[in-house]
Amino acid sequence: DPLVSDSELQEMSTQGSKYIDKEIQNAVKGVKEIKNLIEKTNEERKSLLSTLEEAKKKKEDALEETRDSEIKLKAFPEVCNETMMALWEECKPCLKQTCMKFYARVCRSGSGLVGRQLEEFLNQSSPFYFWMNGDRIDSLLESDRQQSHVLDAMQDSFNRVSGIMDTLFQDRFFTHEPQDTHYFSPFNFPHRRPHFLYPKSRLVR
Amino acid sequence: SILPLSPYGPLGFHDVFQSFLEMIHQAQQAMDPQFHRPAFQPLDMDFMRGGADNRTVCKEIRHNSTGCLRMKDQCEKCKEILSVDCSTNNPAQAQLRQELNDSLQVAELLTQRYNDLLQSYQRKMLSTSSLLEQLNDQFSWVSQLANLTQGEDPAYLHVSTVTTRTPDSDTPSQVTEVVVKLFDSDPITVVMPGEFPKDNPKFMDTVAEKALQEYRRKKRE
Repeated sequence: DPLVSDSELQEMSTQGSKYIDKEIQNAVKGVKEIKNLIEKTNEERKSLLSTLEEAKKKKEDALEETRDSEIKLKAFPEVCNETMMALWEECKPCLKQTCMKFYARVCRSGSGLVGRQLEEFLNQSSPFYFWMNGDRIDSLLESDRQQSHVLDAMQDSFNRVSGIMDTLFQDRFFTHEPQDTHYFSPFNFPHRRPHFLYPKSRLVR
Repeated sequence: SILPLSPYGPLGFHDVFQSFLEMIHQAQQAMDPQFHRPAFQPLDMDFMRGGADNRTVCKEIRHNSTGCLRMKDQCEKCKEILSVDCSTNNPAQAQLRQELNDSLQVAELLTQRYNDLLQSYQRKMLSTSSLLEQLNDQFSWVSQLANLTQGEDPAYLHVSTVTTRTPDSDTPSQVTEVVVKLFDSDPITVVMPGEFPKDNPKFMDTVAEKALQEYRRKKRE
């Protein structure tokens, strides 16, 4: 035998539905709040992007200046050639030994290949590259390349997201407040579920 | 409009929210892969300054032997090269070298600053990504509502049975089991403690809350 009557079950359903109705309204309200947060974040992002562009310009100017100085310096005759070459010949084995010792201890794999590659690199390098801090310049150029790549990838991704979000937030749901508050509360239980919650087919029928 | 009473205009609740869900998913898909690519990691500028972690140094040595040049400070003869003074032979060259070193320092500093800004920018992007996630989390269950409301019953929650269990070896204290359906979901059984009488005004709020939690948990799965 049922412990509760049909009318009691109905009343319980009504009470529970009121709670669900409230939760749905909270979720819709929450969505609008998140939308505002996304917009605020986007404003901050735009401002940051403009700072980033300024910083990029300054960095690239400095890099260009460095490269100019490097080119000019390279054009000079190698006046200290003799001293430099002598030091370089003594520097190379020490550098190779230090580097290989580090590599074998820390990196472990592929020491043979790395050793040959390093020897070739040192033999091809000039002490003037070293003297002019060529390695630091190369690092900077490599950083520049990677930074550009990272920013491009982020921008590309964000542009796609931005297009989608613009379309989403231009929707009437976000741009128009319903005029009639009775119908605005689509979850206006308990009297009747609003028409638009019924599937179209049923309404058409 | 087939749905003239809808506050959302000619489109109904289902149409509006269904497209939301799809769009949020699309946005998440566009954003997320970027944060999982190794190339997306901001540069480790310590490496440039010679203080990189060992793994980065190993990678750099394998990739390009210039990584070994960072160890020049450990070789006296290499350090001497850097301090060779050619100014007696050519003062202009010395001047130019000084200019190069100065501009190099400035470029390194600006590159570092740029990297910091890039990291802030990345954090901002991550905030957007996390907001999209929240949007999805908060919203997906609502947007599935229309799909699950096929029945004629106007209630969002339908109580089908209420059973009270007297204490036994399995359940030492009395409990009330309420079987409910949310929209057109499968039945969900909510167990309420016996000391919470069903005529308590908060009883059904608690039942509905638990049922909704369970419903959302299943939807997330």
